[in-house]
Amino acid sequence: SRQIVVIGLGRFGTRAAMTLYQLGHDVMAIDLDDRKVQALTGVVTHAVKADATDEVTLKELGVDNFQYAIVAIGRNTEASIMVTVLLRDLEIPVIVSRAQSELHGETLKRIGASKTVFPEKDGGASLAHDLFLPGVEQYLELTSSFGISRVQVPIKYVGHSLKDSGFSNARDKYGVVILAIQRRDDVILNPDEDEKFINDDILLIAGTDDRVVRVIGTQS
Amino acid sequence: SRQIVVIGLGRFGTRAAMTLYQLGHDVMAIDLDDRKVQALTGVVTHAVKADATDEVTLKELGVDNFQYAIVAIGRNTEASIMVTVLLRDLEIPVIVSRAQSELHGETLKRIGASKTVFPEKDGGASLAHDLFLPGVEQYLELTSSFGISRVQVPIKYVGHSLKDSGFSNARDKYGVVILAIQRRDDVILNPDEDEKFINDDILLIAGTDDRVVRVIGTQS
Ligand SMILES: Nc1ncnc2c1ncn2[C@@H]1O[C@H](COP(=O)(O)OP(=O)(O)OP(=O)(O)O)[C@@H](O)[C@H]1O
Ligand SMILES: Nc1ncnc2c1ncn2[C@@H]1O[C@H](COP(=O)(O)OP(=O)(O)OP(=O)(O)O)[C@@H](O)[C@H]1O
Repeated sequence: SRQIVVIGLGRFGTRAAMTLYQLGHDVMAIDLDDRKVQALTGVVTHAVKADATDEVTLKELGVDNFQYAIVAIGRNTEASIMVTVLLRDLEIPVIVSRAQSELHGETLKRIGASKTVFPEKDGGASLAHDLFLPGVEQYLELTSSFGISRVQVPIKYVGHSLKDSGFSNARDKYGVVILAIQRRDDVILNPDEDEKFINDDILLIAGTDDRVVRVIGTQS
Repeated sequence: SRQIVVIGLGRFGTRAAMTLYQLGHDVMAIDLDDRKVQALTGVVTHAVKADATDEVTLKELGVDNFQYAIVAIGRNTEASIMVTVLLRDLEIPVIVSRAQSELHGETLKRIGASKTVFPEKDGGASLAHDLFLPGVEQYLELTSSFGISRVQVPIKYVGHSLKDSGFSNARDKYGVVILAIQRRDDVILNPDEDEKFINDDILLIAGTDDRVVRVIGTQS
């Protein structure tokens, strides 16, 4: 388990801090706003009200001992840049900074961010892919038209085997392939042709958007 | 190809509109801000400067003819609610509205949003999963500890077959399985054990976080 400091507890920073903690890591969460600090008190390892643009404060909090830092400050691009510079000065090895624009992102990288993230932009792209795949719970893009969709099993297949449902095991890179079946807490990778679908199965399907739609698009 | 109206051209709405257009759909993009409308002119089917809280304007634009609408207005929760209500009145079948909080999301659903999205929150969760998988370009969560990671092929495997690199074809749901290899514009699904890795291959690996880390964590 690692130690991460998350600075800026908006929705992005809060969710990152909570998820990291749930994944078993130690998380220090910092924000100027007392209510946000209170919301995470007892929810992550340590929540602190502080101004992250103050170098003395960062040192007093022992931030220089962390290997990982996330600068999740959003709107205040100046503050996010300053905090990133300070973290670089403290020689934090991995600094991930949230960017509000391409220019802001480029600036952050130049002054020391190891990586920049664009949650709003990524969210827009994900939604565009998910929108027309009814029942698609998630989409992982591989190429601009080929991806992996996580979908609820169409009712028409329940009780039938993969083979009878039309899914062969051929390594056909132009067809649709069921890479895995998620069944309650289990994940069945590369399921056998004779595996029968059960109600509530979640399928991981690899294929082009139009083919996946054809598989699941006529459900319900 | 479908017809979608996207209202609100912040980073989220702009990326959703552009991606939908690139996926081959017809997209009408609406915003109050002329610069944002200009930025999308010629980039999507039709970009219009308008106040989406005005019902007469929506009708004049023919928004009632669309089957899909995305309300991508961010900060102004009141406007996003009003626009969602109006779209519902116009009987748009599928309305996806961006939410700023759980309460805002619940409100949107009650007044007619078919689906709500939380890009900042989702971005925080994604980052938390990607952070410690170096070289992981993307992560699709299946269960809280098991997912599909999209990673650059570790240098040590280049030139070796899957089998020689330690990846067997067994349907072992507790082991790591290489579900696909992305090679330039091609995707090789369920690669054969004798397939050799090439420089720049991108691997789709299914497994628990700790096992995936063990596979790729000692690269470079
Ligand atoms: N100097 C600072 N030190 C500590 N925290 C800061 C500092 N500046 C801003 N913050 C905090 O960063 C948090 C997130 O920033 P902001 O509210 O601008 O982003 P946001 O874009 O609304 O966030 P999100 O989209 O993630 O909800 C705020 O809670 C704010 O108090
Ligand atoms: N009534 C309205 N009609 C049309 N557009 C609107 C209306 N109200 C707000 N908008 C537009 O919605 C867009 C996005 O809203 P806003 O800037 O509040 O979101 P944001 O959270 O900063 O966006 P993002 O995070 O996606 O960059 C803005 O470009 C704004 O002009």
